[in-house]
Amino acid sequence: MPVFHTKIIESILEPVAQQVSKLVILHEEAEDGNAMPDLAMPVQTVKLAVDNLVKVGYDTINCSEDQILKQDMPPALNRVEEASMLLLQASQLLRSDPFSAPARKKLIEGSRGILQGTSALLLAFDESEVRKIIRVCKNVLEYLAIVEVVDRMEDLVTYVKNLSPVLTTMAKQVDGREKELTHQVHREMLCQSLDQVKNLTPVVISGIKIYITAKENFQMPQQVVDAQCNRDYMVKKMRDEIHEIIRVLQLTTYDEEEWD
Amino acid sequence: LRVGWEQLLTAVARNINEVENQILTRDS
Repeated sequence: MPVFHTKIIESILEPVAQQVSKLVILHEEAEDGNAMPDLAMPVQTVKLAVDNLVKVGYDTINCSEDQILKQDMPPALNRVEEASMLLLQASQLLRSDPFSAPARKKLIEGSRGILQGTSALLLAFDESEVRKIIRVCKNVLEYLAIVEVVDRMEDLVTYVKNLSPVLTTMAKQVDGREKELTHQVHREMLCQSLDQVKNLTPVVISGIKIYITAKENFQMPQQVVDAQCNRDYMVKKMRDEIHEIIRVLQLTTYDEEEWD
Repeated sequence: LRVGWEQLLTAVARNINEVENQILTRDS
């Protein structure tokens, strides 16, 4: 049974995954050959849904600027389309022979194929969402990288004014992602790093302020150097936490013990 | 088994619609 790493993917795929597994077992037990029902209607419903999905999928590919998404989606859509054709062939075979073994095989292959294709689609979209959050994180990193040019109080005011909304957006998006994950360990790691970033923010600003004050008041060179080192150390700590967030956001593997 | 396949195909169709909704929601 596959394990899904976000709640939304789990809620969509888990019920179908369970039914496919159950039916594969039932199918294997029913090899003695019970007559199969006419599945033309439900198969037609699936085909219509697949046709819509494929249309929406290609519209999305054409509009998206995410090159990786554009690359990942077509194979998944093909998988779903091919699976839908297998279901159609199965229902046609069953119409002429309700005992057809190839028809049963195609039904199982088709159902599995749709599950795999939709799973790949959802994963492609999920990865695209993660890339969006990572872009925001990198935005914060870029702001942190320019801390060295902040050497006047008015620069600090502008710096804080620009940094705050990006940090807030990052915190909101990482928080939202954390709540969406099914993997407890990853959730805790994100929470911890995000808390660290929140705690470090005033410390970093204060560090910059101390450095500017030391410089503007012509304090001893060693004091200025110490203030600068302290500022850089705090900024580095914050950067490390953001890099950790980026790393954890990209994790999709599972803690086997926990899931067992 | 009869009910099983019809149920599965209904679930599959629902699953596809939900995936489509996800794509539309995230795309907007």
